[in-house]
Amino acid sequence: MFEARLVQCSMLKKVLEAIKELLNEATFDCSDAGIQLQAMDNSHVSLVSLNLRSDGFDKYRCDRNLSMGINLASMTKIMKCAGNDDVLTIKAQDNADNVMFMFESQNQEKVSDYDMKLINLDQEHLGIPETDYSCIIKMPSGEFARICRDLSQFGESVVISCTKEGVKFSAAGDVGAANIKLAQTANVDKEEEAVTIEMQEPVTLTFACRYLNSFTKATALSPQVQLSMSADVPLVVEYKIGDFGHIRYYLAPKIEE
Amino acid sequence: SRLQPEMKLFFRAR
Repeated sequence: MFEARLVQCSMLKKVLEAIKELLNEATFDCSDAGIQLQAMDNSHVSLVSLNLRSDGFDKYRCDRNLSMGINLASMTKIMKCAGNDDVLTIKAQDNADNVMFMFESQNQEKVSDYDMKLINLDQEHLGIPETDYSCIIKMPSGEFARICRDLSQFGESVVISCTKEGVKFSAAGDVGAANIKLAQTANVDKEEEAVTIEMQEPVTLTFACRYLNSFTKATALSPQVQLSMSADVPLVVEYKIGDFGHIRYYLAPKIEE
Repeated sequence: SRLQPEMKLFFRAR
């Protein structure tokens, strides 16, 4: 049997927000180590990889590996019924065709349970090779969201150009051109406000705005975001999830015709 | 203009 208890169910709400624009359904793979999800968006251009370690949960039990195919619109309906401060317990029997979500209010005076049907999904897992990236940029997640939103007004693509000095985001289209430069922060009071760049080689790559904007739906999960880039390989946009793990988005760079 | 390649061009199916 599978059982996972989460005192603050807001984390799962945020995770759902972070994936439901890209994915209609997904398989949650549960094992002793935790819950993992890997899925491509419908157009197979981007990939979402979620890792929630079992030790982040307040209680976690997984006797046998379990793959839960979930319609994310259905799960969203259920998670909307939970208060942010509710205690969440997810339960499923081995080989079950349904999963139960139980919400308990902090004072335990209200207990709700929702049973959701699981679906069979043809899951295609991709092997993601270990990569030494040429540039690793860490920056405030809110700033990244703002830049993606602002630049998407100017064009369908964003060019990200990283050097030792800083990172430049550019877009161009009918309106004109836009450039946003961020320098490494010299010293900041709070670590989460810092912009840091680890660079082996300068990199310039072009990405579709639409997907970057979808990735920023994860902003609520972490104050910082990490962008990893190398020439001719997918960009990795990573948000850490507190004590649990991370969500990573991969996006293939656009190539010359 | 530029083309948007699919993820499978970079990562192999396991």
